[in-house]
Amino acid sequence: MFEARLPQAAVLKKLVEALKELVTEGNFDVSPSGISLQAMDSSHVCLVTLQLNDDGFEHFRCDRNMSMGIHFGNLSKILKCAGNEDTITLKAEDNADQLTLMFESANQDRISDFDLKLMSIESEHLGIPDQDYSAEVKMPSAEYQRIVRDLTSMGDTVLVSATKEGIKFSTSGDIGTANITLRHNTTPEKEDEQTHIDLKEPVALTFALRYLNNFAKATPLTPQVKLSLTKDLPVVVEYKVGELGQVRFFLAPKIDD
Amino acid sequence: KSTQAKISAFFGAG
Repeated sequence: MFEARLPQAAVLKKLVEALKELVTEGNFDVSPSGISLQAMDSSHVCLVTLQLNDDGFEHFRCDRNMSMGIHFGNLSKILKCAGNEDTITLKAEDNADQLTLMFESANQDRISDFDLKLMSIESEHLGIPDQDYSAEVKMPSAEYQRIVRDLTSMGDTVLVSATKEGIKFSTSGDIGTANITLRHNTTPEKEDEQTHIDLKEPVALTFALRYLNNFAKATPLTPQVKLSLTKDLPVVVEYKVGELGQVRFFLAPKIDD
Repeated sequence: KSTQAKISAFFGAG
């Protein structure tokens, strides 16, 4: 038996909206410690990982580990039927072929349940090593969204370089070139509006803007995003989901021939 | 000219 209850459906709605275009389907691995997901995009250029911790839920019960194959487009259709403020409960019997989603309105005068058919998805599980990054940059997620959107109008790839001057995003295309630099800035009173650059050594990497833009679909989840960069390694773009956990996007760099 | 790397080139089977 698996049962997980969240006080606000909005969180799950936003999570699925952030994932569904990048990864059409994937396995929700449930265990007593929470729900996790690892899925690659169809071209195997990026990897999405999701971790939702058991203690971040209002109620969490998982008697045995299960892998639930989910089509995110279909899950999104069901979640559109939930109000943002609804309480949401996910339920499945052991070895079930369906996941039940129950929505309750705040004053409990409306209760609905939807069953989502589960799929059998074979997925290769990748081991992601823990490591120290050359540069870790925390910035407002809306700023990240704006930068990658603005640069997409100029080019297809972006050179991200972190130095003691700041983090610079550069692109070029048929119409010209663009550079946007963000400096370490702890002036704003609100921590959410600050930019923190933690630099161990300068690093510069090139990435496809299309994917970085896609990651920005997670912006509504949280006001800050963290970028982690190391030479010749995938960039990590991380959005924390309150006390519940986080979603991380790993994007392989472009490598000079 | 640059080539897009695959993510599996960086992370092993786990």
